[in-house]
Amino acid sequence: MNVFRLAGDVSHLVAIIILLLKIWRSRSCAGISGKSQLLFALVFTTRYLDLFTVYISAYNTIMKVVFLALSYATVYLIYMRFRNTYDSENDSFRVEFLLVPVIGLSFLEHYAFTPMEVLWTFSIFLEAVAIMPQLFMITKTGEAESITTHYLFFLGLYRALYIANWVWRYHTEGFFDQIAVVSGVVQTIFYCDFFYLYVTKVVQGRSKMSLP
Amino acid sequence: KEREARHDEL
Repeated sequence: MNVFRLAGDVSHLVAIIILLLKIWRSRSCAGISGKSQLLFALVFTTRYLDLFTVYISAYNTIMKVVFLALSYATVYLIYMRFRNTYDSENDSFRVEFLLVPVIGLSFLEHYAFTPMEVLWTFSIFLEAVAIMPQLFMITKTGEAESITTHYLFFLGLYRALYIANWVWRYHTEGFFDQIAVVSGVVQTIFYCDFFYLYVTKVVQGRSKMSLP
Repeated sequence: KEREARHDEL
């Protein structure tokens, strides 16, 4: 464990909690892409299958349980509790365009052709594109509430911090996880455009971020 | 070992 990975996990946790609290307190999921949240729940489900088979550390186990619980709770709020506020018309991204290539790629590129490893690889590739429906929805509505942009900021920051973690681990322990690094770089690049808007628009204190 | 090192990340 190093400070970059810890900061990354905290940033990830903060993002998930920001979104969950926003939906719960406003009792609405307007402007939130349910599809992205479903994809994130799928990412955690396929990645944390080793939760009960491999014990790595208390931190590892606790964080996996927390991420699974919060992501399913978010999906529950969107599709069940506050489903009448779900904006399905604007959440129209065709997720099959993400799932098919990700499934295909995880069968082509993996460390071992075992169910656990192929599913882990699937979760890594899926996480890189899971935010697409949300970013698409924001471009479609042309705006995002500032709290949603804070969610996206911390979500994008988490994988950027993981990249720093991989650089650190490469230089200190020679560790290099090619699949996670390549996918993590792609994932972070998808946020760059948003990061620019976030810094130039939202940080100046505007309530909504309207895209050009 | 390699797998362990990989899967200790969230």
